[in-house]
Amino acid sequence: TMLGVITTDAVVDSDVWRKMVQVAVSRSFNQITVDGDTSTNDTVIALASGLSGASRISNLNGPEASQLQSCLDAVMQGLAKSIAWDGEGATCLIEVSVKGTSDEAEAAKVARSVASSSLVKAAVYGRDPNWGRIACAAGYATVPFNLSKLQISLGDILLMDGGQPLPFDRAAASSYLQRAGEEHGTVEIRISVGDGPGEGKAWGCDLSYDYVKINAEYTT
Amino acid sequence: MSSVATDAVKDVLAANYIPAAPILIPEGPWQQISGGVTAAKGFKAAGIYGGLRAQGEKPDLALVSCDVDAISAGAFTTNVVAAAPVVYCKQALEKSKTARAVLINAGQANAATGDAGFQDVIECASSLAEMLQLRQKEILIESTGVIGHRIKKKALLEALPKLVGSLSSTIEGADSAAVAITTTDLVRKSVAIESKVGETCIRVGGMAKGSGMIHPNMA
Repeated sequence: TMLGVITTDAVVDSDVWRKMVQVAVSRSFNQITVDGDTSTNDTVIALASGLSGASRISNLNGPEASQLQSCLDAVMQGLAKSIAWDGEGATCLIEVSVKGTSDEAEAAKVARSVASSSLVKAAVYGRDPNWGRIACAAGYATVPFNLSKLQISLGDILLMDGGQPLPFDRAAASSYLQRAGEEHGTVEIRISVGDGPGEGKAWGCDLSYDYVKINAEYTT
Repeated sequence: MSSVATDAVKDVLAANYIPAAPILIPEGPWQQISGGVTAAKGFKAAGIYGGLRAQGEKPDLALVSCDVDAISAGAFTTNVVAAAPVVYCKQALEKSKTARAVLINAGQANAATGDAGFQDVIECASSLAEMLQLRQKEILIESTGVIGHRIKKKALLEALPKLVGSLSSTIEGADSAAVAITTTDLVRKSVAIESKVGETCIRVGGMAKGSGMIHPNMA
């Protein structure tokens, strides 16, 4: 289960605030995954006191609204990433960035499909630069794209381009994963599926033996 | 003096029960500040041990309150087996555009607990409302923990006076609340930023928990 409480002193109308919060949730908490199980209790409550004395935000389109939206996105993304970073048994955070789809929602869907894949997560834990599993998880995200446009990088190491697998330094790629695991850092998977304007991210973590151990013992 | 000192020490101890998570905020026209949910004006928080957890004495009861009627919003699981606090909050947000407090317990999820579990939420919300001299619908509730178990209501109700008495707008208040909402988390998750809206400085802060059963689809 994830729970969140967000507070601000911005001055904002109710209907605007409720829409902003849902947008920020779709760009943050709804884009994380540890084990694919959607809890019975997931909740984010967001409260605005209005005590900053700033100008009132009464519609979504003004500059103040987009300033507040970007602050809300940033705080929720920071918290969402810390949940994925702290996934049960995790040794590293996995950040999946996708671009080239027709819109933000499609890119988010492909990114979350890759971040959710147990095979991708297990490969990261095994420090295996398994680009095939990443391509497979992108392929079953139910977002159509032209395979000949598929590009996959692990950090700065290009593994696939134009839908073709590339020769790459396997040892370097594996030590990139190894280092991230040792530092409890971030593994970046970057995917491009075309030339569209859509971009999105998702966050997850690697799948370790400890995940099973923790959940075999933590009874429901 | 010794009792006040003891409580202050307890706040610091509660806040440091588990280390802070590294929070990776994207770049933007803001700077990160300390304080979590208490950074923004008008907010107080507390986190204490209320005897709800199955084992250990890590804080397990949190409260976030606002000095004024705060504009409220919420996003909730779309899991059909929604927990009692989720059903309660959705109804409260439909009835009122504002709220004054969020009460959070760890230990029991109060999910799949039927009508009795829903009554437990109502009783906790109305008891806290009475203590804070607010209306029940201004109190929102979140729970996390073992599914199928009702909350340890007696312990929770008995801990409310101490929880309310611990409310503070300090960083320790925010951090102790961030600890109290955790379950299998290894770190507490709390962050705040300061930025400008128009010409005025505003603050946005937050806390979160989560480590397992994580694939949110909230709406």
